[in-house]
Amino acid sequence: TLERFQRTLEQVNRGLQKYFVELFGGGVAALAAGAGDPLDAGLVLRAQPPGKRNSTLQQLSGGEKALTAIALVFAIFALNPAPFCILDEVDAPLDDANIERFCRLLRELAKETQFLLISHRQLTLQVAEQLVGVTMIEPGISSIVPVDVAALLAEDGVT
Amino acid sequence: TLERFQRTLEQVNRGLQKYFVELFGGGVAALAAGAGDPLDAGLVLRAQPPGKRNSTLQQLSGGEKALTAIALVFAIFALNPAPFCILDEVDAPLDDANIERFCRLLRELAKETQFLLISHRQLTLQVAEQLVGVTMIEPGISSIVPVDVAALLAEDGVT
Amino acid sequence: MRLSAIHLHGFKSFRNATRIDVQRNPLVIVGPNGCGKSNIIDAIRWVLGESSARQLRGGAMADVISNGSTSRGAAQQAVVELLFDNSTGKAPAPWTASAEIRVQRRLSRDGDSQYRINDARCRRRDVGDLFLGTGLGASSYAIIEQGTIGRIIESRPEDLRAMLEEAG
Amino acid sequence: MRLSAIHLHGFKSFRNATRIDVQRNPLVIVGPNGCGKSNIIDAIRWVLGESSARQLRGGAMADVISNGSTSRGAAQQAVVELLFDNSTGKAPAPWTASAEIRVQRRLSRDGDSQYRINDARCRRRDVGDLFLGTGLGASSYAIIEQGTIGRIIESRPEDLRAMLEEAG
Ligand SMILES: Nc1ncnc2c1ncn2[C@@H]1O[C@H](COP(=O)(O)OP(=O)(O)OP(=O)(O)O)[C@@H](O)[C@H]1O
Ligand SMILES: Nc1ncnc2c1ncn2[C@@H]1O[C@H](COP(=O)(O)OP(=O)(O)OP(=O)(O)O)[C@@H](O)[C@H]1O
Ligand SMILES: [Mg+2]
Ligand SMILES: [Mg+2]
Repeated sequence: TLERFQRTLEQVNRGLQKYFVELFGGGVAALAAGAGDPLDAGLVLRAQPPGKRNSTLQQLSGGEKALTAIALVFAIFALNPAPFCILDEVDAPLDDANIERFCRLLRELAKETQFLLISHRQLTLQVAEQLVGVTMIEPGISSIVPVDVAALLAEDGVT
Repeated sequence: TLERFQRTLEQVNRGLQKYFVELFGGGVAALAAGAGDPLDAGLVLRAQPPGKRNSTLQQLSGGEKALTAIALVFAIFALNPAPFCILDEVDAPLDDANIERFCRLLRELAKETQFLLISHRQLTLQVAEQLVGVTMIEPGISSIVPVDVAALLAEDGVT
Repeated sequence: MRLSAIHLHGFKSFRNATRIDVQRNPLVIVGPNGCGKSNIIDAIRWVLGESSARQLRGGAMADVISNGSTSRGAAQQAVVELLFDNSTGKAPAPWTASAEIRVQRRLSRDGDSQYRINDARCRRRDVGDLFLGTGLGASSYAIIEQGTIGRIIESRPEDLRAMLEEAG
Repeated sequence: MRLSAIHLHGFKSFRNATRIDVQRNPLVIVGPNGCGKSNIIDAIRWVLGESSARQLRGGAMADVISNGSTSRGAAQQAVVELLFDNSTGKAPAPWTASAEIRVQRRLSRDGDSQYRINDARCRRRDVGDLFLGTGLGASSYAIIEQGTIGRIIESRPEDLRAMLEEAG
């Protein structure tokens, strides 16, 4: 029903704006109903990092797109947490400062939701409460190995 | 002329195999003429990392695809170096060990070809002979700033 | 429901029986390029009912069955099982009272494909019903695959709406 | 021919006149997300004759002209110039004897678009001829944009052939 949908949209927008500001340090983001019958019209996302005048999402940088998408996914999650959330190298386009903001937010949401992440970035490994190592001791065959955290976080740690 | 094309194909395949082995530590990669008239048939790429039996390129992992593409681009480059080569965050899907192999190969090719790279990975910054910093002192407006290498390479260096 | 373990046997590069215990949160999976990390995510999507081979980076569904390596033969079947801790009783009926819920899918080379919940055969729909209305359904905003995070914001308006309706 | 400097003024986020001297090789560009690094690559593609606004992450070609920021007004034109050191005399005729070659493109809001080589007006084709047969031509294998490295190996067979013919 329309009222329920409007309410859901308002709740997601509150979360989206909150997480967008936490990740970008300011700016504005929102989902708005597009043209047409409100009962089945599509949704359009608008996002504007602080200090910028970009008109379309297309002009956002690779990292800005990833951060905006993370804010949206987290906003939807906060509304209706699934049993778990899986993020496969979402941090690849991010700079170190944004990885730290992403991790801060993740740690917050991990109180409610179970997260499984895959990453090659040392800063992200630091958010882990559990590390699972995968390797191919025998070429072509995957196996699970204990992770030596100290070696990983050392500067020349290989991930 | 067919002969010329065949010769070009042979040369690229020699480079592709060489760089593939340097990046993967083994395995096989080649471009082969597809079905149809050899004068205008398309080319099909095959790549098999060491120890694996993958049948299609689709089964390769994110990092394996990037490394294979790098080997191909470098092989074409070695054949006919353009004035310069620009690589925008090609290292994003790579693990640290593969970044080191990529950088070793890059340093080798930089003797012949000019490279401009963009990266967020500290290991890649170490291959730079020149670092150019871009930032937005005034929000929304880009400017060039000198890069403090020591601060960048320190553990908490922000890129 | 909390995911407590993942079992893989004969699924893609997991040729041997492999168990991953999920003990703490967040859990981060690490390892070199090509070692099998994203294959674990493909395994989870597969057990939960993924029917598109393309979404699992394959041509045909049989591509999920391990073809071994240069020194190991191919497997004859792929089996993946997810264990959920339901001690909070949040699972929908008829599983509300079960302390542990095991969801399994198996596929053999002869095409035999089965789903099981707590070792009892069931249909794909039954697995879907277990996760109905959570982010693990059709529009699955709960699983972000490698390389796709930037594309989420370029989704079509009707897909963004579907995501929201699933969550509402 | 060696790229020796890049000048940008009014191009995307480079609202102010900006000069980048390319002194050593390899050169690595660093900076936070969204600060303008990929815009530099867009500027290079643009000067070399890129005619698709979409390839430059815009809707219309005028999107390359800086629209300023919340505290600065929009620019009226975009100007980008690349300086090449041709002391080895490798440039094709008629530029073989020029020690330096400056390639410039400008676009103003009223639609006036110009190309110049060493300050003399020229056509887009003339810029193309300068780089004919190198990787900077149509199939430009010499510029790998952000997020596209994995896709190169998924190119269609005819595109892989075109890449090779350009290099042959
Ligand atoms: N049916 C199969 N049998 C055996 N191996 C397979 C099968 N399907 C895929 N693979 C192998 O799995 C490997 C890819 O694994 P995966 O994508 O999980 O890597 P990854 O750890 O995510 O790497 P990256 O860090 O590069 O993303 C490939 O090398 C591929 O050959
Ligand atoms: N015409 C324009 N005028 C002003 N700013 C623009 C214009 N076009 C794009 N931008 C801005 O440029 C920024 C993107 O820059 P760019 O893509 O170069 O970032 P980047 O440094 O590559 O970041 P990342 O590390 O995330 O890839 C956007 O924030 C966008 O708003
Ligand atoms: Mg992966
Ligand atoms: Mg960029």
